[in-house]
Amino acid sequence: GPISQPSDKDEATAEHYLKSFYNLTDVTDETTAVRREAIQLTEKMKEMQKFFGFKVTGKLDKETMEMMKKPRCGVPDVAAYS
Amino acid sequence: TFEGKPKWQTNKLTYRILNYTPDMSVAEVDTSMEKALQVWAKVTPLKFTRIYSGTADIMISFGTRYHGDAYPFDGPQGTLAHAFAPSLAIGGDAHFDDDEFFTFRSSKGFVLFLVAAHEFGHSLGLSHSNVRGALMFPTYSFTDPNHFSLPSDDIRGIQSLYGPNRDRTPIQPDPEVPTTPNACDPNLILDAVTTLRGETMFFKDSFFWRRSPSRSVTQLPIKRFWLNAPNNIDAAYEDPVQDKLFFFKGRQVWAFNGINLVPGYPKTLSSFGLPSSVRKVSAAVHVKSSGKTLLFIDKVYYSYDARAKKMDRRYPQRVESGFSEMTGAVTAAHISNGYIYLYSGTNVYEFGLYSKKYLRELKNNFFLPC
Repeated sequence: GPISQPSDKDEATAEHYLKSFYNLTDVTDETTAVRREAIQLTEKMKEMQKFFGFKVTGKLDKETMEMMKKPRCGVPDVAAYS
Repeated sequence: TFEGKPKWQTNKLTYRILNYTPDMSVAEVDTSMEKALQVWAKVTPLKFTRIYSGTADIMISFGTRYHGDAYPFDGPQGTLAHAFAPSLAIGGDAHFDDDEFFTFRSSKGFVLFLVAAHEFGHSLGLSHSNVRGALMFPTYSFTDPNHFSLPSDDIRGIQSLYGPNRDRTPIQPDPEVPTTPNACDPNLILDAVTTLRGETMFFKDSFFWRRSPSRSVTQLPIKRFWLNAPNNIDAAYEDPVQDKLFFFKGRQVWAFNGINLVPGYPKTLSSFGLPSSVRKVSAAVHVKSSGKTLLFIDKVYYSYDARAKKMDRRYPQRVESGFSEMTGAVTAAHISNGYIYLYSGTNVYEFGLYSKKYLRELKNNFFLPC
């Protein structure tokens, strides 16, 4: 069957999750913003997948999304916390 | 631990409960917080004293959304709570999201004791653990508070900051505290393996690994799933027709429908028609197509007809006579993708399910992440 793509809602959830727990930051330099944001998102996704022992792809797969939807502690997993 | 290893410079800490959730009685909240702090006090020299006014090291409060720090809560579900690493002012403080439904011990809500014990780990200087089953793992997982014991990963973490509790005998680590089995241990011998509604469960001591069809694996305490199940089981199998899961330990057998104990269980092994001389079943597996359950007792096995509810004739047989090359005692067994896997010590032997032809030898952690 066709490979299911993450919905816009899932992508928004993922972005919010990575901002909250993996220090994903907004890119302010507008000229290269889109590309840099995409690279950073992939890297942060990989960081999360590595932490949870998942297959490290940098892509928003079902397993990663399921973990993001679980109730959890608000303290970041690897990012600086102050 | 957090970067820079922040920790309290004294072992005598104070806490104060600033307000309460409406979900629970005041006494239940007080007890939950006290018990959560004692989780850490038991394994360290730390002592906690409650104060009712002024500034405590650990200020405990319930709030929603924006509640006075840089980390607003997000409504129901999602983030449940957070706490700050040891330092002055907000350091050590623990905040609980009151948009959640907290409970004293029910699984229908978030057990406050479990959430608080995790948060106080942060208050004392622990960051998140990537060990599944550890208290400091970031996601919430229900466990019966009456059966809670601090996993070894958390003990190692907190004792790296404060050392062990020398007042307690025996000296830590507490032998009653289960250590988390390691899938990469070359000497790992699994207690039992079974399928359950499409997933595969691998049991060791008081924990099991849960492997989904997508191959993701999580490790959990047995009691977190089956409150009435024993730890250190001998064997397990699933009968998908009855939608039942069976656990064997010693001369007893438990049957579960999902996570619920089937009324009338545990029963004795004689309910399977096994002779009274059998003291334990070392492995079990159910073949759905034939309706037969193979019950292994070390180097021999019986065939139980689940449909006729009686033991087949001409059993027990030597395992080797049914499964060539299988000369050792069978310690666990399961079926996956048309193959039957028989475990013996640290090895797994793969056979064709119907041909019973020996195919290959694997290591015990073949199905586990290592």
